[in-house]
Amino acid sequence: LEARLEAADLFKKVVEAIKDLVQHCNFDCNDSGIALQAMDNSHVALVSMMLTADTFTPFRCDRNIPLGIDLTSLTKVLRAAQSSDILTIKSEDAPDVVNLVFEGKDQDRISEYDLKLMDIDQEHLGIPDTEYAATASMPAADFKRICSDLLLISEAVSIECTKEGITFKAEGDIGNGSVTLRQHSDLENSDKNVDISLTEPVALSFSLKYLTGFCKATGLSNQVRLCLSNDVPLMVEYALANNSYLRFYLAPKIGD
Amino acid sequence: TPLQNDLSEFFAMV
Repeated sequence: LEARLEAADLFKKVVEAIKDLVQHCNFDCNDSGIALQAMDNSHVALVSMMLTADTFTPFRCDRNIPLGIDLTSLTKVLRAAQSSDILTIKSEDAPDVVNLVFEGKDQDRISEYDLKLMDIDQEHLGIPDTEYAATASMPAADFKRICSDLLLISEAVSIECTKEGITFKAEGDIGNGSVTLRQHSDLENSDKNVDISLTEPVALSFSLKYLTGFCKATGLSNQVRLCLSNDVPLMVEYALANNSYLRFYLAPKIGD
Repeated sequence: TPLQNDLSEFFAMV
């Protein structure tokens, strides 16, 4: 494997966004890119990352290799990379380490780290292609704000999506709160759009602790997409350049 | 508070 990123920032942010949800995971490398799928310990949430080969310049991977990585250790190594550094990830055929090289833009500094790999026997879930009943795109910063505000009221949020908009409701001991985002297009700045497509109304409840955790990915994308169908897990997607993505799945709460 | 589902009820292991 040899994969070079123009800026370490992307990889630093991806790892930062998932390291509190999953501790150990395989980065599955093959000629299409670097993929990761891992569930949290409680089996309530799942993270699915895809960094396509086109994300890297260049990308080369001659055969499938899983790189079993302790994300806490990887975070320590990535601290040594500045956001603007060129990052190269390298690995041999049957590796016991992964090699990370950080180069300053002006090429007067080269840092090189070897991170020990681990054998991880990971459960892999098959996630079917789903036609969701409702899809809502909104500014990622708005979603983060709504989740953190409502977490102060309750540990659970009910998300209701209709043609008019998407409503987040929390009921807690101190009272209730709700936030509605109405569909609109911002002609000056499409990053501010709220876009809803719906085949049927949806209402589901989720844990805010997990949703606020997913929001650690906010810096990766201006917009976030929520995909919902009644009685199936929510998908929260942060789309990245070159068809790469960071997706989170969260099991719905069951009614009282 | 509603109970929390388990993801593996929705997605089969592969």
